[in-house]
Amino acid sequence: YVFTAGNPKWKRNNLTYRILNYTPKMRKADVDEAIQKALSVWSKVTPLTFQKVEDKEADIMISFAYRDHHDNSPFDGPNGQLAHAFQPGEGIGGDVHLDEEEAWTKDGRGYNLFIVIAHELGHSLGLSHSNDPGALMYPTYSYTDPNEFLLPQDDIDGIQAIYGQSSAAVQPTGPVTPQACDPHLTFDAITTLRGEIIFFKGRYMLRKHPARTKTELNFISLFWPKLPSGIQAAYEYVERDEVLLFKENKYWVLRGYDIAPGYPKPIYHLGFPKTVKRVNAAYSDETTGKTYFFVADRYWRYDENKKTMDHGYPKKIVSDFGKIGRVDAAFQKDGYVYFFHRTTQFQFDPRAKRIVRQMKSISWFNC
Amino acid sequence: FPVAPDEDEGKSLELVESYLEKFYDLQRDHQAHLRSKGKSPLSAKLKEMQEFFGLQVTGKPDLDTLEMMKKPRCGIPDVGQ
Repeated sequence: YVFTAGNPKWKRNNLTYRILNYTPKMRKADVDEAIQKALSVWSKVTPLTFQKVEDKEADIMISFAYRDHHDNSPFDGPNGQLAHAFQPGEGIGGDVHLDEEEAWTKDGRGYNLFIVIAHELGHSLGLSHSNDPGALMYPTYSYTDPNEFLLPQDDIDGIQAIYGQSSAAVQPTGPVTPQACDPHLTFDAITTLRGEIIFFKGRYMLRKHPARTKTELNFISLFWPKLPSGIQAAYEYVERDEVLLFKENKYWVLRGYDIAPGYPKPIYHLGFPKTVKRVNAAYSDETTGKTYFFVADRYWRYDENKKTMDHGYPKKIVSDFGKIGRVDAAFQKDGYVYFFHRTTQFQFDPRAKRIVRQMKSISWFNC
Repeated sequence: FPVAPDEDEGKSLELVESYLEKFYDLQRDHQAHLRSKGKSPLSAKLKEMQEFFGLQVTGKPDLDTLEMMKKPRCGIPDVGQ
């Protein structure tokens, strides 16, 4: 996180805000709700309070503006600059301006008003741009489902360094952006995808292309806005150029790079009993056309051609794969299966039916 | 993922200059500094921007850098006032 130069801050904790005008692109109530939610992002982790006022000057004046709106920072039409805000202070200090020519929405289409205003309010309170790609105060727009939004730890640390902690008995914490070479890094799910390897972690995906040394970190929502964060299992079925992604008792199908219509569907369509509530990991064996699903200490085997679960399952993982513990994530590459259990990775040879190597979970990232 | 089409170099340079002017305090003093010997302010600012975004620091407007500059973003500068 970065403080704005000169460390400006509000001298009071009880601040006021006023909405000067509304965008015609959203219902007034949705704009109000987006702004209230954006303010609560910051009030939840600090002693700050925000009271809405009408018809008088407020600390934070929020307005939608066109192009040149007489503050020396003209907007540039659709896309590009979405909004800006002014550091704490009298007059224009603290004010938030939103570019009226953007497609403001309350969901993943266009630009989500809540996300943008929450970011701008960070400036109104004295924060500058952070270079943490997962931070709310990162300069570029990225969509997160407002219902899943948690203020990242980098932003919490920044705003509390200015205003102190909230009075909540338990201090709220936020998600930390995964670092590819963090030895403690664990994964929610892993799959291959047309020659690349995609590692899922929270709302992020780490993408490893065989021809690139660097690992790319992106939000899952950047590519698949309709997918939730926290994907729990994933596997690629190369024959059909599909990737299946699992969370709780639902699964989605990626055909190529796009989510196939009609998903998510219940995992029970694949033949799981109702007692199974979630899938921990999965991989598909290209040579046999069999897919292996790992749930707690057991595993199922699914026949991709018959599209049914094989009989005689579930079986104990340890009986057929050895001491690999609970499987967080798995994928197959070049005939070997890689099982991830916390920060440990096991390379399993399905022909010899034994573990042939043990590595660190981050071994794929050229650290 | 689809590979970006080839860029029109002139357009790219305009994008780079206006981005660095807006968000990285590049002073555009209209001298032909792009061709002058020694350190180019533009290249130095480009490196600053690439470092901020965790891109490869090349000082050149490579594809990753141009893609980052095209991303919708906040109008506040990343450095300075």
